[in-house]
Amino acid sequence: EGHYIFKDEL
Amino acid sequence: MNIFRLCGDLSHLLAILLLLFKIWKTRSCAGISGKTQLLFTIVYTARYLDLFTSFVSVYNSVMKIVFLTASYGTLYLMFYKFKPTYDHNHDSFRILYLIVPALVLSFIIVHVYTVMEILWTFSIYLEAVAIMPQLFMVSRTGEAETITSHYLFALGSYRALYILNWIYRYYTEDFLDWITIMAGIVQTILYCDFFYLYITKVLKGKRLSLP
Repeated sequence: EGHYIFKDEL
Repeated sequence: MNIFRLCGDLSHLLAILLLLFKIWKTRSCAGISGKTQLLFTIVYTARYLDLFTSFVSVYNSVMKIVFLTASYGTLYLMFYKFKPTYDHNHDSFRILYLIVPALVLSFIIVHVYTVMEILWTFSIYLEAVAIMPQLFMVSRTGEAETITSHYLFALGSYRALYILNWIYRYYTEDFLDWITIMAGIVQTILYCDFFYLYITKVLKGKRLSLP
């Protein structure tokens, strides 16, 4: 699920 | 959260509020591209559907709600309340030329084939080019009001600050998301000409006008 990491961004 | 990310978000927020302020204060949306505003509304809607599916933080959710509300509010002001002031003759960029390639690309280069993931990816690609109708409008009219220039500068700075944030995150979290990074770089490059004009003209107190 590594690529979900940036989805805390807006 | 790091300082680049925070400054990026605040810059983005400032841009959106500046635009609303400008329209409300002057009772006019002259010089503003309704097409760019429509594209940004599509971007936020496609990306922030995850408000219903995942919770990150209060900060994250509040900002998403503010961006969504402000973008729909801007559309309301432009296409309803102050519609007579909307300069649609100069807002002639064909947005399907942006929407269709962004949609196609989001089916080709995407991490996972789910509806949410494709919508998120589409929003990243579309955001990268969403400013083009606005820049096209400025180039057609050959000028921009000072407050519109501030709006564009804040909006362009936001993604440039995000690039610094991604570099920082690479060193601290050892992770890169090439989709956001490549799109973010394209987005920032589109503003370069404008940044140059902003620094050489607007910051020296002159009006932004093209030679």
